[in-house]
Amino acid sequence: NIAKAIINLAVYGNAQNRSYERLARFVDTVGPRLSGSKNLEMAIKYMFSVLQEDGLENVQLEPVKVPHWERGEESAMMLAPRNHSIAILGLGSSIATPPEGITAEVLVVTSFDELHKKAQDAKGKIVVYNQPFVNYEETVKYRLQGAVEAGKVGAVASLIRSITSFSINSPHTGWQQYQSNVPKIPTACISVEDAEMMARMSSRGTRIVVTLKMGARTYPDTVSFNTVAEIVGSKYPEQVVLVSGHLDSWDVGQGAMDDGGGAFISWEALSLIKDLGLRPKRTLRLVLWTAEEPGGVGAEQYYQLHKGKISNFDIVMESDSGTFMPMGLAFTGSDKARAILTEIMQLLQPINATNLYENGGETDTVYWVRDGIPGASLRDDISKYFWFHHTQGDTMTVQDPSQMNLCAAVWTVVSYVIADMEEMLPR
Amino acid sequence: KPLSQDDCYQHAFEEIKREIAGYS
Repeated sequence: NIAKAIINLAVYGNAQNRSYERLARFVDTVGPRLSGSKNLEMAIKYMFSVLQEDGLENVQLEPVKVPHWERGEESAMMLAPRNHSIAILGLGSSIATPPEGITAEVLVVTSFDELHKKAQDAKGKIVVYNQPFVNYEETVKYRLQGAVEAGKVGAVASLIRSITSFSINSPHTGWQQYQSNVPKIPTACISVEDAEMMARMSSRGTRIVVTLKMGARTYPDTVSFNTVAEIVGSKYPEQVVLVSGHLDSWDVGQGAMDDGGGAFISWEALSLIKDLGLRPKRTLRLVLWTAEEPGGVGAEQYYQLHKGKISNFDIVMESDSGTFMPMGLAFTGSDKARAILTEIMQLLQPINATNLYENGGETDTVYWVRDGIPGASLRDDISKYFWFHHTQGDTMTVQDPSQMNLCAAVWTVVSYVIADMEEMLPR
Repeated sequence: KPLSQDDCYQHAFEEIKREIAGYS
């Protein structure tokens, strides 16, 4: 009756709310944890210590090189047609403006196609993207590539509508990518409200002038660590079921949702199994990735370091899409493996989280999934996830202890059963 | 009559289902 015992302990028993309370203590103590920052270093030391105190095995730090970019003072002031302070968040890896800022007329576009059509008007201007929100995967390309596309046509800066379906004048940050053959221009996100207002002004033929100031700095790559802990398998200790979340976050809010929740339910999975006195046949390995936000940097180096033992990896699991009300798992793997996962998900009927969806790879596990290792990620109610994503609003206040209990139960039942079954999942 | 590959898989899968049911 192991699945029921896990659910009872996580949801109703002594471990109730534990992942929430651990996460609250962590984020209130450390705060946000940007790649390369002192805060992230402190967070890793903190986790190294508490995982040992929790009695987990083989607690270790695996060094990796990560980007180090720091936000400086930043502001955007509309000067024409009226004075208005524009809320901005500079994007990761953006260059700074000169100290006096960049003052220029604004060109508003709604798509890259429109920008290319108006390329001759863009020279010397600040390009404002007011692209509609379709979905995250589709729309995030404006944040990733907005500066490059604007730089190609001679713009002096880009301001990008935040990637969200809902806003209370809240800018959302994120990483962006320059291209080596394109002039680098400062780039930041603005709120949906300001993007729409400038689009309305522009459509009326109103001339808009903005002064943008950004004090960002990029430093050489620095050393960080993936944090690892295990429950060593009883029968096939060399074989691994990997559960994970990422420890780094953005430098705004607390990173409680992205991805504190995912990291802490992954820790909770090992704690619950240990508390129940269980030891699965194969090793259950917790990995808390570093530097996911700049593009899965810690995970890529982990893959390079460990891919020689890929035949021992049973499944890679990552929770990085919130820890709200769970609905089940997303899974990538063979039809035979999917059939087995479908059976395992039935163990979660008591908490109504039995669904199995497609596309189980996340940023940090995708390297393994591309090589044919089964991959799973938590699927939960993300209807509000992107409201808070990469904003000052990503705090403990958006987390719910009872929902985290349920997520921990899903994560633990699935990872334990896969780790304890006689056979590995078919590739 | 020897089991076909599909029969073998079905047989193995039934065993796996029983194994998983043992956790419930």
